[in-house]
Amino acid sequence: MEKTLNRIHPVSDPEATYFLQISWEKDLGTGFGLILTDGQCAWTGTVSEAEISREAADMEMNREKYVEELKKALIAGEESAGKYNFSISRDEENMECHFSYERNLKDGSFRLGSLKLQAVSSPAEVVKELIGYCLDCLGRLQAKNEHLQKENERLFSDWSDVEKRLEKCVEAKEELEVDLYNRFILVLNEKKAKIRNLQKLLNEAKESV
Amino acid sequence: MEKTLNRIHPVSDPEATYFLQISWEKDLGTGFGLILTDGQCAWTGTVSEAEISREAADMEMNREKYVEELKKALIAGEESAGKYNFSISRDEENMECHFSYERNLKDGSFRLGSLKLQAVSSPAEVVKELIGYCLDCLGRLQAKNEHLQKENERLFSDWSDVEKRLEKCVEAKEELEVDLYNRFILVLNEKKAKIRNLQKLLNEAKESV
Amino acid sequence: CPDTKEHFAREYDCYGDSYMTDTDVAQLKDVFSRMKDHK
Repeated sequence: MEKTLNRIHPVSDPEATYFLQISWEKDLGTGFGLILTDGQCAWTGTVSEAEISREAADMEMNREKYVEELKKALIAGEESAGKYNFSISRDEENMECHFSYERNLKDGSFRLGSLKLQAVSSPAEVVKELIGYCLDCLGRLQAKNEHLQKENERLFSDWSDVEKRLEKCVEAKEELEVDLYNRFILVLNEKKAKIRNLQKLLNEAKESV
Repeated sequence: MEKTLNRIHPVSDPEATYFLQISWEKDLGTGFGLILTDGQCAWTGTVSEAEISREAADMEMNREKYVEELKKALIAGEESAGKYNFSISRDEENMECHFSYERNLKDGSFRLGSLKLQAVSSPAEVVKELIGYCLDCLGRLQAKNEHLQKENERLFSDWSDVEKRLEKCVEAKEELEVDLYNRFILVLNEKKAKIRNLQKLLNEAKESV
Repeated sequence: CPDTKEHFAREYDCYGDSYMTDTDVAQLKDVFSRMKDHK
């Protein structure tokens, strides 16, 4: 079960803050659940796969594209701030809430979907679940953070180790070159001294001949 | 203002779930605020610096050590699971709630602190703030995660680059050594050939003498 | 001309290193750098 939780400010009451939790199995296009709360009351509802198909068909929109729009509107949260509008009209009497979501366009907007949510008899439980869900996410993210931090430190240390070994290798290569040339020079000059000497002896021998 | 939010199950009602938010400036020891909610009702209270000093003195415990205990009990959350107990007794009539926290020991427990919390007139606002706080934390942590993830990838790529450069350097060093020796051998053998030749000529010259 | 050739052949090996004059690192490096690829 995938879940997200986002803060929304309905155009019907911009000052108000609601929290919208969407939950789905594998892919949003196969249907999703909604939970909406204002911290005091809570409403739930579902949108089925068939309803998604019908909405897309009503709009004469490619179904995949429609599902992408739903993702941006209902799941993306801050990333889609301002691009999608939500409307909430509460029906206290029937314990319902009419919820609609639409795409904002420059010159107007078009409705992406709407549904009637049912009020939850014990909103406190929903609130606790939402806060609990947040804490669980925070816990997981914190753990992942720490893991990544450790991973970073390890990678940094590995990098600096290899960097040092590279420096050493470069130095060693330079030292090797200097060392070999010095040794070559000694051996070669020995041979040259020998040649000079032999040349001198040969010249002397020739003179005596 | 530092804040934490943790889930607690009071020993007075283990089945119940409460959320405890602690907030403090710079150091917990200079005093802290508490917010407690069960998702429906909410209570707030503060513990001042003087009260912390008094509690520590009452227990004849070093103040710093006492503050460390408070941190573990009230802030650490999951990390101190089971080591600290919380008791909550609600006084609906007076719109109050008596909250106490104690350290669990093998053979008993000792009280760390207690205070009377005042019920909040609009708990929904508190709930919204807590969920909002969670979402903000999640947002920050998510962003940090992504940053660390990118950092990870960059460090990994740097590491593999420098690893390749090291391999190249090692190869280059080996090739340099082989190459220099090969050249040296050629030049040296020329000298030896010259010495052999001069030796032969010298011998011949000596014979003719 | 042949004389010059013979003179140089007597003084230097086929890599340009002198038979008799002592060498140093710079000269040897120079000789090595002029040696064709000998692999």
